[in-house]
Amino acid sequence: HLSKAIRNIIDKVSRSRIVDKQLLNSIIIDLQRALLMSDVNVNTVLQISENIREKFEKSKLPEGIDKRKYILKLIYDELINLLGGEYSEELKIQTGKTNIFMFVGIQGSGKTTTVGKVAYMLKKRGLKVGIVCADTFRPAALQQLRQLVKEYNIPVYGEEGGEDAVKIALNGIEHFRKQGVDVILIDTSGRHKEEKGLLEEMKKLASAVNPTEIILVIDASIGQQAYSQAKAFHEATPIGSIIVTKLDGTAKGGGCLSAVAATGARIKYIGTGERIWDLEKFNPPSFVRRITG
Amino acid sequence: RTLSEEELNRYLQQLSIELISNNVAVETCDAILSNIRDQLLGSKVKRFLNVEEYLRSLVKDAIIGILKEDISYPRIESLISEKLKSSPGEPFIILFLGVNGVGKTTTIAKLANYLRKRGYKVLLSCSDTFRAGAIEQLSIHAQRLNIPIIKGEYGADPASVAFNAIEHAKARGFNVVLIDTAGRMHTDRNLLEEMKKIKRVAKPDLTVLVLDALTGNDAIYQADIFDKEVGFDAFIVAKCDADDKGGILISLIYTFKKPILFIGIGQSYDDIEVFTPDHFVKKILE
Ligand SMILES: Nc1nc2c(ncn2[C@@H]2O[C@H](COP(=O)(O)OP(=O)(O)OP(=O)(O)O)[C@@H](O)[C@H]2O)c(=O)[nH]1
Ligand SMILES: Nc1nc2c(ncn2[C@@H]2O[C@H](COP(=O)(O)OP(=O)(O)OP(=O)(O)O)[C@@H](O)[C@H]2O)c(=O)[nH]1
Ligand SMILES: [Mg+2]
Ligand SMILES: [Mg+2]
Repeated sequence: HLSKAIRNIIDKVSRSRIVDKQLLNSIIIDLQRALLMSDVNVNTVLQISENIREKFEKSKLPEGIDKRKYILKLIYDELINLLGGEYSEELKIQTGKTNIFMFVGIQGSGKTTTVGKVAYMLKKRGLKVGIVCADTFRPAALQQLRQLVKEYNIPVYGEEGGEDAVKIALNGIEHFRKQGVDVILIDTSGRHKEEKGLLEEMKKLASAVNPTEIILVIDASIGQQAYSQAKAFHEATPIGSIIVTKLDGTAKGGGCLSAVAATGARIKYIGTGERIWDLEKFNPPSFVRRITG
Repeated sequence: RTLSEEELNRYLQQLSIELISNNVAVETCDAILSNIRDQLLGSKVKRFLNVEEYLRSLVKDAIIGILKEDISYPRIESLISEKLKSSPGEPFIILFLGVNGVGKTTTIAKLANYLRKRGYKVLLSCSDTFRAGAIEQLSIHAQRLNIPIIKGEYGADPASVAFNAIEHAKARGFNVVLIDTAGRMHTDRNLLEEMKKIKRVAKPDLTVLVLDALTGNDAIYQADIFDKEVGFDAFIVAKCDADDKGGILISLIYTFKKPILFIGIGQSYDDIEVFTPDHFVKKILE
């Protein structure tokens, strides 16, 4: 639908010799509607509209500048800006130390599967990786992790029937430090912003583990709650990176702009399937193209 | 006085921001507000009417209309009883489908508990033979709830596990069979074909689409494709405790006119609630 909106915008602009206030308004309405259908946060959409309106009105466009291209560029720039820039950025792995990454996110977002994928990716690059299952709540969480990485010889530390996530995490870290691994990935239980007790547990876990970075895993199809949910996670435990999952579906991923806005973290990778290799580097321009059709 | 177009648009714009912020789908919001707009454009209103309050009450009425007009919310007990009466010896078969991670397995455990507490003899069919840990996950629920389960090997044909479960149910006098399936993207042709086959073999009395309450506009696309390709009868929306505004519930009923049977409101077995439009409307309009 955003591609239809962009086409509408292009048609409108190309049919008129000048882009007057009325045309600009109708273009902005088209754009707003399309961004909302892509699940971009309402306040963000209003902000983008204001920015585009302001820039366009202030701009002293020289004669002969293609107004269509200019409006499209303004839209593109706004969205790229929200993502923190055009460049791709990966997880920073420091050599010579034990890098600890803790994965958090809402129930069912894809944390456990993503832990497996990140472990596989880092192992292929020659790093020694260990996984710790600190999810003491979900039935068969440990078995799920073990099955995910079984054929790739990635060790998983967990305590069957364990109830203390902090204790298990610390035991797991010590276990892998002794083995001299480069990277430890910690899987945690799903939780959302209304579950204050679980947010508290996540805080305790983070302060005990003292991770190199906390990674927020978020489902691409999340709607208008994205901002407030991400903000709640960030206020409990500062988020360093974001991974967006399930982009092999039809979700446009507009909610993920909000996750970036709420945490100040950049999206590093995206999940594009259920297999262990279905993880790609995040590419801002192609993500913007997806949101804008 | 006459309600001017400019004034009307200004208030409707504000209301649309509110509805969309509460996760009502854009097209549903458009439909609600354009209806109101058509009713009111150029109409006469009391001289000192508080237009904003008046519009807000019209929106409430519209939502109530969407949730309650020409749609019935059957109690699952009556659906089951009807079947047990009309076809004795045949279990009531419920097939669950939905995209990855929405809450199917947990919802099935909750519903199994709900039905067992009401005296039904429930059998679980673990027809997710794909996802890591899926069989163990449902088996642990079965064990905790003391509910029998039929499972297969990883990689087995999900339809054949369902078939075995149904045969077992008939032979042993189970009233209800709940069929869990692997999460799947509505964009995956092969997995859609697999689901069609499961449905062909199992011949369910009720097919339930499970959705995540936090999903945005994509929920509409998911439901649309699943309905066109596989066909389903009702919704269960899980994780409503994460989004108390519940705008998605309005969008689903408006777009598909199918009932929401239950909502999931947490991760414990008791965290399942019969969806009643009256109760919901009271909550969403506080
Ligand atoms: N199609 C697709 N499925 C995915 C992707 N990432 C994860 N999944 C699936 O999403 C479902 C949920 O994934 P999990 O890894 O169990 O999610 P989780 O966040 O660990 O869930 P909890 O621990 O219960 O909070 C599973 O069926 C995964 O296979 C993805 O990128 N694409
Ligand atoms: N807070 C909350 N969490 C829920 C609810 N329903 C399910 N969950 C959680 O969501 C996560 C995913 O649930 P599952 O039942 O594994 O989802 P699924 O659809 O079977 O997932 P796949 O089989 O991988 O597609 C688990 O952590 C559940 O505990 C709910 O109503 N509220
Ligand atoms: Mg998990
Ligand atoms: Mg499941």
